[in-house]
Amino acid sequence: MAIIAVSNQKGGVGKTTTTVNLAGFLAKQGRRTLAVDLDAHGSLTAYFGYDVETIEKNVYRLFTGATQTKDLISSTQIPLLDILASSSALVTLDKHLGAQPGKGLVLRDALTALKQRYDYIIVDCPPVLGILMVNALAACDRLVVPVQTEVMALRGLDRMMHTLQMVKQSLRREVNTLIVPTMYDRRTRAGVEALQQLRSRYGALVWDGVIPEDTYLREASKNHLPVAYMAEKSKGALAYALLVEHIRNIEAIQ
Amino acid sequence: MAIIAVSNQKGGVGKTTTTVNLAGFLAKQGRRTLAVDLDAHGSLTAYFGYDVETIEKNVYRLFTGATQTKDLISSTQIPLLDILASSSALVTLDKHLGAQPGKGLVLRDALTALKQRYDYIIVDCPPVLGILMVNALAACDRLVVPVQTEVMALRGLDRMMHTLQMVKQSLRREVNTLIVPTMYDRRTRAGVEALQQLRSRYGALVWDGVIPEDTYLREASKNHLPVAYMAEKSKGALAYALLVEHIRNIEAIQ
Ligand SMILES: Nc1ncnc2c1ncn2[C@@H]1O[C@H](COP(=O)(O)OP(=O)(O)OP(=O)(O)O)[C@@H](O)[C@H]1O
Ligand SMILES: Nc1ncnc2c1ncn2[C@@H]1O[C@H](COP(=O)(O)OP(=O)(O)OP(=O)(O)O)[C@@H](O)[C@H]1O
Ligand SMILES: [Mg+2]
Ligand SMILES: [Mg+2]
Repeated sequence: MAIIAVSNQKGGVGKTTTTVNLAGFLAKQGRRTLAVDLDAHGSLTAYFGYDVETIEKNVYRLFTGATQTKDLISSTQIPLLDILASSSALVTLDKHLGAQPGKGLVLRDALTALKQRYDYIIVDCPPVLGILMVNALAACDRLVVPVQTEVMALRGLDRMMHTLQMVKQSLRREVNTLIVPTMYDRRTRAGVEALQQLRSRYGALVWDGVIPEDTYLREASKNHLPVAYMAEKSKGALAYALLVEHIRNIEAIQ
Repeated sequence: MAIIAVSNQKGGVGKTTTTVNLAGFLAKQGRRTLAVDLDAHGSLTAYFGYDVETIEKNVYRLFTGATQTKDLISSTQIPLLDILASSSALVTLDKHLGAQPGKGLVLRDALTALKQRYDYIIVDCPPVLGILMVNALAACDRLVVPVQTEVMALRGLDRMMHTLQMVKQSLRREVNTLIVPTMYDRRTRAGVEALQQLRSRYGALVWDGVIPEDTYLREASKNHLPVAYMAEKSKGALAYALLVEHIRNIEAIQ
């Protein structure tokens, strides 16, 4: 089993879109896949038609109770793809649990218990570096960082990578990181320049493909479907299929 | 003096862009203006060329020390526009202070002390509903909620407004809310439909203008300038000028 966390402190860069579409292709390729929503705002949970205000089976209960992880999982309309939904109650987590020791390993222990049930687990993170981010970094085998290909987002990436380094040191573990350029528009000079800067600054940490700007990715979210199940030949879908292939290759080696 | 908070739990919808450009036009129109950065990721602080890892004068110190607010303010290259910068230390605020009573009024008290110095204060919020959001709601006279004109973002708005209602009730105060449609592209059916849905669902809460998708707004951020000072005749600039006019009108009445 491989656990992939998808995170960036910058908002609106394609974290949820990347989580849904990695999970969608993995399931379509016959892999047993679980998508986990750590964002109190619940974009991933809403994507699959659930309501974060009311859903009883949710990830918050991992932190507060005696429920087994397997009893908190919901199905989706996609075969081989399940979801561990979010809850709006997650907003209070930092306040209530942040200062208690040992709360950083709750997710790791919960997902380890699912080792026999899933081939891949993809974790969607909120745009904030709090206790949930610590949990995601402690639990994952690999961190995928979507970065919008424009200058402001690159400035933010430097800050994010700096903070990540500190969190990794406090967890005393190294985490493989893959930076994924998103929303790329090769017709704009700003986009082309931003991608060049990203590659020259972060080198081999950056995936050698790009996720292009593609309205089919928005259409798919409107239809509550991963793009693999709605517009498989679109440029957005083809790019995510290549990213999945890359991740399956690098995960297979380890 | 009027205090405007700019917030939405959804990431990447134009909160920082709206803060910068409201503040930019107000300053250009001769109003003494302060922009406040409550986001630990520090997009607003970086926009004006400061570094959130190192800047000593920052908003975190309001919560931890005896420094007077006026001594934490920095200038920008724009006349009549100052900034109260962020700090990466803000990520720990919820953990350290979230459970202590009375920490929700720190910002309100700090900004009230500036009543004689500024005509407008614009507060940029992070994409999360924690102790900083409570502070922003307690301090502001009006809440501006930028909403991307696309379906996923509308779903998120319903959840956000629901949570806001709960926070307002716990603060026992009503806060005027203005929803601002952003990144609008009238050439796409999805954009036009989303705007229609937004207006039919939220009626008079929605500003009757729109902020269009405009690459000059990204260019301006690359040049560390509000769009009023870089591309004043662009459609993005004209839209923000209209929004400022609307806000000055509704604030003047009260
Ligand atoms: N490659 C793309 N092309 C076009 N639209 C995209 C692309 N990727 C994401 N989007 C759209 O951009 C918006 C933001 O994407 P998404 O919600 O996945 O970002 P996020 O990083 O998860 O945001 P948040 O910080 O709120 O969690 C959504 O409306 C999504 O449909
Ligand atoms: N109307 C617009 N037209 C074109 N680009 C825009 C527009 N508004 C914002 N942008 C761009 O979209 C990106 C996201 O905007 P911004 O950073 O202001 O959003 P935010 O809500 O503050 O994000 P976060 O949730 O990370 O705080 C930035 O690159 C910005 O330049
Ligand atoms: Mg998301
Ligand atoms: Mg912002």
